[in-house]
Amino acid sequence: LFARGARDDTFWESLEEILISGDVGSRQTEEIILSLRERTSSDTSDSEALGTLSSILCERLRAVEGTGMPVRFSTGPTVVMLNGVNGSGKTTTAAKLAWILGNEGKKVLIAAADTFRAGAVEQLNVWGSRAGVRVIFHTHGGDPGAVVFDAIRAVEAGNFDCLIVDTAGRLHNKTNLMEELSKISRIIDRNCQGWTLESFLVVDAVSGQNGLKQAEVFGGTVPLTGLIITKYDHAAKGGIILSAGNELGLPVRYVGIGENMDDLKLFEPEEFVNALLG
Amino acid sequence: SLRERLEGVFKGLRNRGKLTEVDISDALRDVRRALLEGDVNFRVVKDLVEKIRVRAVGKDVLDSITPAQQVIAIVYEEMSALMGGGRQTLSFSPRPPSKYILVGLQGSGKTTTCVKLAKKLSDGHKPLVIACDYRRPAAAEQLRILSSQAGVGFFGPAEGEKDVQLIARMAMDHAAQRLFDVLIFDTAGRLDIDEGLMEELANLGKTVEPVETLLVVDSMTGQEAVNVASAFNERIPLTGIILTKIDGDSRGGAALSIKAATGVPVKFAGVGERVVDLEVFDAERMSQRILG
Ligand SMILES: Nc1nc2c(ncn2[C@@H]2O[C@H](COP(=O)(O)OP(=O)(O)OP(=O)(O)O)[C@@H](O)[C@H]2O)c(=O)[nH]1
Ligand SMILES: Nc1nc2c(ncn2[C@@H]2O[C@H](COP(=O)(O)OP(=O)(O)OP(=O)(O)O)[C@@H](O)[C@H]2O)c(=O)[nH]1
Ligand SMILES: [Mg+2]
Ligand SMILES: [Mg+2]
Repeated sequence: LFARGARDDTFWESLEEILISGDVGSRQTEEIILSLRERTSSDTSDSEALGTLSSILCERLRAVEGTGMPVRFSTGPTVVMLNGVNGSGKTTTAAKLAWILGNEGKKVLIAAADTFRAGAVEQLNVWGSRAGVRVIFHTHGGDPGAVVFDAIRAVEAGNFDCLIVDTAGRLHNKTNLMEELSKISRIIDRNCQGWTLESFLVVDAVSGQNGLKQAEVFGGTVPLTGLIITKYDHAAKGGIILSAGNELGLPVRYVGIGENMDDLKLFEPEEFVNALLG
Repeated sequence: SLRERLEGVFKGLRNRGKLTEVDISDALRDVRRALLEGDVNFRVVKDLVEKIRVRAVGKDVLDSITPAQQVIAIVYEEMSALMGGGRQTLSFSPRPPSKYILVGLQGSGKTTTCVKLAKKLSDGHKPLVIACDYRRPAAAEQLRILSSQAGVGFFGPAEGEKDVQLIARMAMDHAAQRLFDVLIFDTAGRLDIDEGLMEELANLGKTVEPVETLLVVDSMTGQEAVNVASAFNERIPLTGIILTKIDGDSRGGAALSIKAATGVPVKFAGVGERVVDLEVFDAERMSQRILG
């Protein structure tokens, strides 16, 4: 595609198509193209320009603190809260994280705080037994905050290193559901003084620009410490993460690359940029 | 809103004298922006804006005292032309049972939508939902719980059964014995690029011989919507789309992209998590929403 020499309109048009098709978004794409135009001249070759672009994008991602960083552990247990819209991959990601951390020697407990959706607790219990991780759950329809509270007590009593809280999917424009999420987050904050707190937004890689809106609104409701991009094994490029980093300062910590327990890895900016630019 | 932006653009342009074709092209940049921000596919936007441009550089727009209004009207007309058409109601088989297969990417809302559809068809029919997802943990259980909430029939696979064609055949036998006349098959979420799973779907279609195969698409789906729909359509001919989570605030451009690229019409919209939350798709409301 960019094998020719000097750049012309076709180069910029093709680049725009690549970025937009990768869900980078039109505003962010315009800004990226402008910034590349400033750093290239009429005798820069296409491949050089692409190389420059690749560096720009990798630098930008690396500049977002926490990019590709695993779940943090220091003194006291770590709580990982998983948030996100319906179907984004939270429950599966909870299992994957439990599996990975368990293999690193951490004693992990999962809180099944989705007390609403049909079969949610059953789904998490199957994963828990596969991962060899204990799951705290209540009866269907109960108060999610109560599950979290019980789980926190269990962490203290059982000397666990990590508590993973799986929450119910919710659309960010539903005020009452976002208030419920905020309440769960406050319960963790109040009862886990001195612990390490992580709160991730789980976003589907196939999402369009609404994924950015999700990050904005969820970020305004709970103190997000990062994104997990799921279903990255799809052909979708997840371009919204550029805006998430640039405009919201949110780092991508992990990517989900499949439906099995070991299909989760740390985010790598270079791999993302190469896939995006083809 | 787009209307306000266009009015602003045209106001500025008219202050410099008569409108020209170049002025219109400038204004169309805003239309293009709005469509892309609404998640409409890049190529679909390109074709659509060109169609709009050809009409918008006509004398009646250039000489109009309300050019913004004229352009917006053209935009809506061209969008409706793209999104409308095609049979938007559910088909039934001339001889029962009517069989429906719901397919789509992971987490798009298939399981929930199967039950919603069954609920919708309960009046005048005896629906049965069938669990053909052996991959997701507790998938059959989720479907069983939802179908009991909705008061519709449920058929699940034997423990550990992984042959979807066998499950389907047993379900159809069960349905024949119990006189269920509407059969809705829930399938596992799958990637359109997963050859093995797409093959499984194609085979299921041959076994079931559905009157409709419906692609369930999350309304927040981005630029990949066209590739996904085209790939599914190639393996198991789609007769309709169900757009889910419309109760969110995604612009929903995927609806326009898919219809424009594959011709498959959007038939229903999921508007919530309850089993009653399924509406007939409103193409006009969707156009307004996409433009923001
Ligand atoms: N291919 C692929 N599928 C995934 C990935 N992560 C999750 N899934 C699938 O996506 C679907 C939804 O996953 P869940 O974990 O149930 O999503 P959730 O966010 O908990 O959903 P709700 O609780 O209903 O909001 C399941 O079929 C998962 O197997 C991933 O990284 N890749
Ligand atoms: N708000 C809202 N949520 C929905 C809608 N449709 C489905 N959901 C939710 O989206 C999530 C995923 O729904 P499922 O029915 O499990 O999706 P699925 O396609 O069967 O998922 P897989 O089988 O894992 O591929 C659940 O939390 C549902 O309650 C809708 O129209 N609106
Ligand atoms: Mg879940
Ligand atoms: Mg399902």
